[in-house]
Amino acid sequence: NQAMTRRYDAITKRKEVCIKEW
Amino acid sequence: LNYDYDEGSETWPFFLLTVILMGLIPLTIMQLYRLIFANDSLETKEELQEDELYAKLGKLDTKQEILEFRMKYDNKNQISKVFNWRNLIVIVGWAFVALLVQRISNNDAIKQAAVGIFDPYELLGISVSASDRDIKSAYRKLSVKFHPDKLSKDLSQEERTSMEEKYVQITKAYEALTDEVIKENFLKYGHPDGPQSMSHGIALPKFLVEGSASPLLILFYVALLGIILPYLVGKWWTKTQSYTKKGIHTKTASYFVDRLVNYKPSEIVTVDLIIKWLSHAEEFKLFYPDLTPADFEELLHDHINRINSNEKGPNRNVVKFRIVAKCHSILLGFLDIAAGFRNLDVANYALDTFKCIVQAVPNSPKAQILQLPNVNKEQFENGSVDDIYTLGKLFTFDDEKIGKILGIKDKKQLDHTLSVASNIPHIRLIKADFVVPGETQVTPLSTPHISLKVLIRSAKHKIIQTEHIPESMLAESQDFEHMRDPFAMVNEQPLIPYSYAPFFPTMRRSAWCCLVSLQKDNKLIQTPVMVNRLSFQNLSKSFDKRQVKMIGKDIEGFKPEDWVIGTIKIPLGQPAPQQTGTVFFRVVVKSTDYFGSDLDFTMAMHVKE
Amino acid sequence: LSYNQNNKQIALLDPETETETPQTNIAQINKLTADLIAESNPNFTPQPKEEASKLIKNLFETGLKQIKQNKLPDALKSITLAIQMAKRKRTSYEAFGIQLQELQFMLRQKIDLQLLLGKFVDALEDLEFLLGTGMASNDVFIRKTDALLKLKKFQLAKVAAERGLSLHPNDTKLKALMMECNRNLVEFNG
Repeated sequence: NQAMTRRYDAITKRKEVCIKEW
Repeated sequence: LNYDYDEGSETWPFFLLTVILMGLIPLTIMQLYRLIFANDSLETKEELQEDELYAKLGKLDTKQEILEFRMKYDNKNQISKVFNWRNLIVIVGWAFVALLVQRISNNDAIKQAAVGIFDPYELLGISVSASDRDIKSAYRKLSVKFHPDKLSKDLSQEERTSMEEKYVQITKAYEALTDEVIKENFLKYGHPDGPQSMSHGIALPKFLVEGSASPLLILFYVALLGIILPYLVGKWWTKTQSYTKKGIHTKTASYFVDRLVNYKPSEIVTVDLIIKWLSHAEEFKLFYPDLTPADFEELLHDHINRINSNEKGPNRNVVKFRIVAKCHSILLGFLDIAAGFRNLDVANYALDTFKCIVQAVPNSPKAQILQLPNVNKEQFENGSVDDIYTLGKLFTFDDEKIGKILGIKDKKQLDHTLSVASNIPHIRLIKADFVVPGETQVTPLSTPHISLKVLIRSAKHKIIQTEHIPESMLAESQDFEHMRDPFAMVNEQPLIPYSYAPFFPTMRRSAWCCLVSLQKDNKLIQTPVMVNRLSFQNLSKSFDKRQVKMIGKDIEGFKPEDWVIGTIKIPLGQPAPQQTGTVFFRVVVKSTDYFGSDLDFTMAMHVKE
Repeated sequence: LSYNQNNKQIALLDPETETETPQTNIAQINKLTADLIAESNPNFTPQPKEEASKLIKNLFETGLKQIKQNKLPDALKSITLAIQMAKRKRTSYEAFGIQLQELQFMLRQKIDLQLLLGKFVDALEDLEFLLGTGMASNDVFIRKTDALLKLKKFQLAKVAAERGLSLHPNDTKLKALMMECNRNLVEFNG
């Protein structure tokens, strides 16, 4: 459950990286 | 019990000669082999032509600094092939051998001992390969001459005695070759009369062992066995142990493994992340122990962004060139490790990082265009035309328009840029199959390999569809040789020429890297396969898409036989599955040097009984 | 490690030298401890708590209602709130399978709204999350391909469509999307 939460919370950071790359 | 020393210098020259030759002959052979065969100067005419073309294209854009760096490091290898320590040792060794041989042949004591050797063939005056008949007839002739009864009366006593001795020798020689018992004696002891007097001695002159030089000799042995030998073996052992099979330092490899073991799937892989990991390579630390990974990271970013590092410190550009040049082997090692973890994303980004480093272009969607020379970045990125990301799209416009898009005003510069752009190899997939040699289909547990038929073309060329290529050009020979080694035909293709990479510190050849993953779990199934041989002949064809017209489905003026079809074969690390059905694989063929030169497609393996 | 008697939390003595893994482990233990301490029922089970479920369901249904009323941005807010409520109220010892399914269900609705509202990067990341939890159904690939096409990432869209078709070879929508990817790529590459 906590791993799932961590993975979900990582979405914000992933978005930032994605936008920067593209 | 009592040993004689070699006072007459009869034996120690032979001992020394043997010891020297034992090492000298293999070393000489090795060095000759290196000098003659380890060159890649065995290039074909086509390969040389292509190399020249790319070298010419690149030289125009290569900065003086880099040219100097190349002179220093690329040529170092050439010169050191001839002028190095090993060759010197070989030459000195042979000179010493000549000296020894001369000393031996001038030594009377040795000559005398040689004279005492019993040689029946010489005594009878026949060749070593003489038959029994020849031996008998030679004996008969000579015995007639030297028989005591047949000797002439007016010979002196001395002459008589010597003749008689000679007769005895001749008889002995004949018997040594014919009589069984005596022959055995001769073969065993070298003399028909049985064992002769033998002396045992030490093949060293007395002064070395018992004289004043003897403590020196002991010291020499102690140094050799106790110090030099362990030191050399230890040094060699640590050197072997410090580098992995792929040629990267074990510490670097374990750092990469650590990064990948702790890699969280939530973290997005980027080129920046890979550069961060690269900067911890042990090889860099060994080059420059005073610099930190942060320094190396900065230098790598400087390189990619084409920043002059000398502004940050003296000679920093040379440091940058050295570590950038080293990135090649480190990245390949990293790629291998990523494949071990079956991580497709990381492998893909490792190859993207490779491109960024080779071309000194950051990983942006516009990299295909920015890898060209003379491009005015601001003008291009703020241009009003529809966004152009690919070379293919760029070549839909006429030359003048391209000049405006890229912000190149000078005609000569534009021509050069267009020349570079049209010589960047693009790879088009014509046919992709799973092939089992000798079979028409893939059966369960068979060993298929992937066979790709590709067309290396310029971005300027009109697209050629699979339908335009006749099947005969794609078929492979079905003879026995091909069945035995289906991969041999790949090696008949020419080497890929030097890259256009004016910002890379050394001259390099590009390659394509083939990654194969299972669509089911999106993971790599094997280590990457490198493609180093493909013909670039098609790039020089004039088949400009802006001029060529279509006639229905056919292309006007297109002659397929004028074009070269390349073959890429990817062996699969595992056999076909046991059950029949369809398995989907994703194949990624990525260039290490150029943006826009990749293939990424899915293949279905139909496993049938 | 240091142990705090009052709130029963542990901490690293020297956080600087430790890598991420021990820090993550400690955070997990601390959260579990906090949840257990807050638990009032001595006979607790992995069954999801009724109270929390009600709250989450309410927010979610509000969102659905707003969709029917065509108030899409509000619906997105409601559903996002529902997801946040789930994260806050659900304890780590409640059944994982149920929590995962709940999240997946709500996310799918969220993704559809995001796609309708043009928030393609958000939708893409949520889709990647779903894929990461093992949800490889055809609609996930259909939506991923769609999002990438809208973002003009034609090569990535093609990769998604190809993977979708490998797992669902007969899906007509994916086939149509594949053709669209190829059409766009032809144009993109001149």
